[in-house]
Order: sequence, then C-alpha cells, then structure tokens
Amino acid sequence: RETFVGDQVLEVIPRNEEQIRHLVNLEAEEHLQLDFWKSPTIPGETAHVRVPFVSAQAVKAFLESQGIAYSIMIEDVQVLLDKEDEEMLLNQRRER
Amino acid sequence: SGNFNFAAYHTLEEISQEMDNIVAEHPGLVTKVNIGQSFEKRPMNVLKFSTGGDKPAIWLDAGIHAREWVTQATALWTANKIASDYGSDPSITSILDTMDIFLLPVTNPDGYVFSQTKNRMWRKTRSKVSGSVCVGVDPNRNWDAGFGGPGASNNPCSDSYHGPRANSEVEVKSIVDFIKSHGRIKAFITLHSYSQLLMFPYGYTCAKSDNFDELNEVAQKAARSLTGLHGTKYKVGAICSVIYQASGSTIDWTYSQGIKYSFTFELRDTGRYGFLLPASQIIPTAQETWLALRTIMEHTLNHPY
Repeated sequence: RETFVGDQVLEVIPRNEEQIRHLVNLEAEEHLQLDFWKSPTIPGETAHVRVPFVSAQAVKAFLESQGIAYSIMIEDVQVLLDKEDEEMLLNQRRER
Repeated sequence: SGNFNFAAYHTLEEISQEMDNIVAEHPGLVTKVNIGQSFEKRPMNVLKFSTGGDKPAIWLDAGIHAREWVTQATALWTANKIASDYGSDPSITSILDTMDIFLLPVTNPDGYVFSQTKNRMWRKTRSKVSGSVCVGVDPNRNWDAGFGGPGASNNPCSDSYHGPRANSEVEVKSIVDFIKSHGRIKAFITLHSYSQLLMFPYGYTCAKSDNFDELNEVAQKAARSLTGLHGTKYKVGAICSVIYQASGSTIDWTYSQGIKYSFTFELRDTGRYGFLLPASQIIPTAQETWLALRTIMEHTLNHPY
C-alpha cells in the first residue's frame, strides 16, 4: 500500500497568467511527481497541489523565486490517511 | 436501515451490501439493475426507484473519480433518503409518482477498491493501456463530446489521460449504452468532489449552450437551497467558465444526447481537506447536497420536455 508520509498539500494562488504558466510547467516536471488536486486555471483563484516530501524544498524554493503566493493546506497527508483508516476500522468493528 | 453507519466511509463490499439492504427494505419501490461490468469484472449496479411502469427518468451517479470518497458516501445516503421519504415527503412522492430515478453510487468500482487498498490518491479507471507502463484513464475525459480536445492529456501517465478513444472505458460505455437504450432520461447529475461548484455544459467549449439561461437559473436556485442548510458556499456556472476548458466530460455528452438538465456537482471540502474530507462531514455534506438535488429534480418534474 502506497504511503504519503511527509507529503504536503500546498494552496497556491497564481496572480496572473504568467504564474499559471509557471505552475503548468512545474506540473510537467515528472520527476517532481506533483499531484494537482485543483488545477491552476484562473488568476486569483486557489490551486491545490500535493507535493511529495522529497520535492517539497525544491518546489517551495521555485514558488518563492517566482513570487507565487502559497500556504500549507495539509501539513502531512499520511496523518489524515492514518486517521481515515482508523475510523473505517473502528466503524467496521462497531457495525459487526 | 439496520446498523449501517452512513457517517463513515465503507468498502465496496459494504456499499454493495447496503444497496441490497435498501432494496430489501423497500420492496415495490427499489430494485437493483445491473448495467455492465468494470474492467476488472466488478458489477456496475444501479438502484432503480420506480412506482411502476417505465417512466421518464432522472439519473444520478457518483464516484467516477475513485478517490472522491465523499461522493459515493453521499450517493448511498441519498438512496436511503429517497427510499425512506417516498410517501411522506410530498416533493419526492410527486417526483416518483411521475418519474423514475436511477442512482449509481460507485461509477468506478475498480478505482475505488484500488484507492482503498493500494493508493489513496488514485483517480482513474484501472484499465491497461497498451504500449504504456501506466494504468488507467480519466473517465471524465473519455466521453464522446469534444473528445481529445483541450483540458485532457494524451499521456497515459497523466491523471487527466483521455484514453485511446471515446468510450474506451467499459465503465463509461456501460452508462452510454444504458442511457441510449433507456431513451427517456430527462436529467443527468454526476457527483464529484471537491471545491463546491455546481456546473452545467459546456466544458469542451466556452460557447454558451442553448439552454444556458434556464440551466443557470436552476443551478443558482439549487445552490441557494444547499447553502441555506449549513452555509456551504457554492460557485455556479458552465464548466468552461467556472474551472477550465475540459473536453470529453460526462455532462457535455449527456447534454449532446438531448438531456437538457445535465449537471456536475463538486461537493465540499469546507475545512480545507480537499477530497480527504473527514467522515464526520459526510452527513452534513449529503444533507445539503440533497436540497440541491431535490431542487433540480422538482424543476425537471415541473418542466417536462
């Protein structure tokens, strides 16, 4: 089962079309393994991207170098998944 | 129903079992109809709500993007709500006295199982793509409506890969064949998550559809009724203007088939969880979504065409 320890989801707000292009190009960088949950499409609208732990530093450095505003929406994806798992198991026991 | 907890996420087997329970508890109203199999041969079972005969119908599906678990959970809660409220809620009673409702809670069963057992981020189908090491097609880019156009990828490793040809995905083809054979579907609603949007055609072009004004009016009214319950704010509009140009999408095809009332919901992530919405938010999500669904169903009932 794939795990996502340390993966973060960033909320990114591209200011203009140029910054959207930068984000689209970033997505094409296959080695970064970015997973856009919400694609960058309209300037000023939020985009959400899951960034694998190993790519986080490079991606944040790039965003900062381009002046693209971002914040951390989910600190550690695996923490949410573990909680989800736990709740499902608890419920299955309860239903049985 | 018995001890089924609608406020929790469930495995495919548990969902299938609850579907059978709903059928068993509402004989004469709810039946299970098989419309085909997935790529890995899992049944695609639809709940049919009918008071008899073959009436014009409303279609509702969920979970075409596997990882969006709140949609399958919302669809199952909605199935129970429709069955339980028939006979007591005047609105749903009048709808079912005149129309049938078809509800497909798990449109992408293979992807759903894979997202539960192997990779929680999985979105696509699980079909094998010849000539590629990558697996799966984005089923919401695989419909015969502007297929292969903007907003879809021809890279089999992309999450928005449109597939080798329109309807290449057996899950999509099964719905296409059912819709065509039924021939009297008057509204088609598909549930996605997330980002709180209520959208109508078109996605593959930014041109306005012939019914833009009416669809916009219905969607605005539906979104207002949804917001009224828990304050969840929705954005309303045509796919192309609200998010982006996306070709090969479900409701562009259903609209092209003459199903005027074609809508896509992107359910909530209030609380900033994306599609990892905590199970505690399933019921509030389903309750608010139901108010919007009912608004669309009432409009469909009152505006026969």
